[in-house]
Amino acid sequence: QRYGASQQHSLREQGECRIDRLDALEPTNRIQCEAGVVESWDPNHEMFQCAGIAVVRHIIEPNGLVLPSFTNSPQLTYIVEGNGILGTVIPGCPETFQSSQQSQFGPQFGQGGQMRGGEGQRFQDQHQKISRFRQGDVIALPTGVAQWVYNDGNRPIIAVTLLDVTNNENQLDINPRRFFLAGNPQDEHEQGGQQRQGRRPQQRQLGEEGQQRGQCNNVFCGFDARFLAEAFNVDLETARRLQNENDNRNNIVRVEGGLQVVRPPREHGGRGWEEERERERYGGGRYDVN
Amino acid sequence: GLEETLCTMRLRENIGDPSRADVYTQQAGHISALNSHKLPILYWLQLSAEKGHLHRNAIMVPHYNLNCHSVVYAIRGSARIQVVSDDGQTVFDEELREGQLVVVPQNFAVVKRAENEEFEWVSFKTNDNAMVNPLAGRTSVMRALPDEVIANAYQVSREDAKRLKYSRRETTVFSSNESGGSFSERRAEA
Repeated sequence: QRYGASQQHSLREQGECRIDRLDALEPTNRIQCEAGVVESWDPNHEMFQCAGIAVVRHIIEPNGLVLPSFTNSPQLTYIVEGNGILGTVIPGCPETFQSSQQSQFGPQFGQGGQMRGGEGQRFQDQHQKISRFRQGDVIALPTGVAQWVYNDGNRPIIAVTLLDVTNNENQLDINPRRFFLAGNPQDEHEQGGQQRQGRRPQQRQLGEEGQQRGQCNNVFCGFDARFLAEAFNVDLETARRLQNENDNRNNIVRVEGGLQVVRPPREHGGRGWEEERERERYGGGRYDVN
Repeated sequence: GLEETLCTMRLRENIGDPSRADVYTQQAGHISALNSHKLPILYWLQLSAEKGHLHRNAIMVPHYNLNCHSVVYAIRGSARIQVVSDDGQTVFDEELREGQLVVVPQNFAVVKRAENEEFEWVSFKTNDNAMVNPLAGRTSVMRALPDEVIANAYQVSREDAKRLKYSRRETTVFSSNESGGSFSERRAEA
């Protein structure tokens, strides 16, 4: 109850919740991305200020990948339409989805990041668990847990997300903030190009050797590329790619040829979503089959 | 029952002893965390602490605090620290010297590098069970992502995506003089 709850309390004291009229609102901000659209409702509207929430809607085209990001508050998403894949990054959790037999430490890289032979050649990929979602699903994500979404269906995904910015888990201010781990996206909660209240205008920092950097918004942009090169043990050029300078795809990008990730088959032995649903309905649970 | 609970509650725990470190590398340094699992009263206070020690030129990987703010106080030496906000803006890029402190807000990414001398710090965290998510290294966000997601996100080849995932094998701290190939991290022996 460090900031969020007290902030909400003070808002109420200031009369922010003395609303004498409620309105039905359409999204007020729209960001066109390479493979979709991000729409948001003005978080500064008194209704949202009173409730301490923000709302955003994603429309993700087939083969659209929502780049990894996390938020400063817990979020609850409802899938209005479509189906796809959700990947989450939970610190401390192992990479339990593996594509082949591999060494304990994955592929072997020598100095300068050169891949060695042997075990590395057998290695394909491993990552944290991913899951499928479909129309009607509710997805809950804690604060700070990074997520990515991919539309592997043949129709757009429409997802509405509530961000509970006055939740106790958020110790920042009540501005909804999305921290992008990749890409060069626009802030989905900035209204009509306006900066959020109290925020400084965008001021791109000088990169290494004092050179002016291009437009860049993800969290790696603020680090010196030399730090990144050391941290990832890669060459400077690869490290700079993390910063996605001048990438104009925004945060939903198109994956040509479809995204190949390690995942269980969509249907196995004739079992589809409907059958799974039946089993869940009658108490079988989703994980009862060994 | 107060005398059996409150009055006997442990109020003290040492995190300055390197032999009790939670993360230890011979070349780079060590880190000890104190949370409510180790000192239960912290559950009431909703606070925790971390003590770190970086050798010269060692780096603590870029990371962010999931559920708390962090106040970093330099005990000894100095380090270059960079802090990045949600819009990718560098909000701090300075040397933090002995006796100075900096507040790192929740979810803001931070990297520390000891420069020409050893760096010791204590961080006060505003959650009793503070959680950190590293952006690089063996337990990082990058390792958790499929390499195709990395390749498409950063517009790199799958080979480069694999390098970004696997080239840094340490978890938390590493020496920048190393090639990065050795896996030297281990727990300190008492």
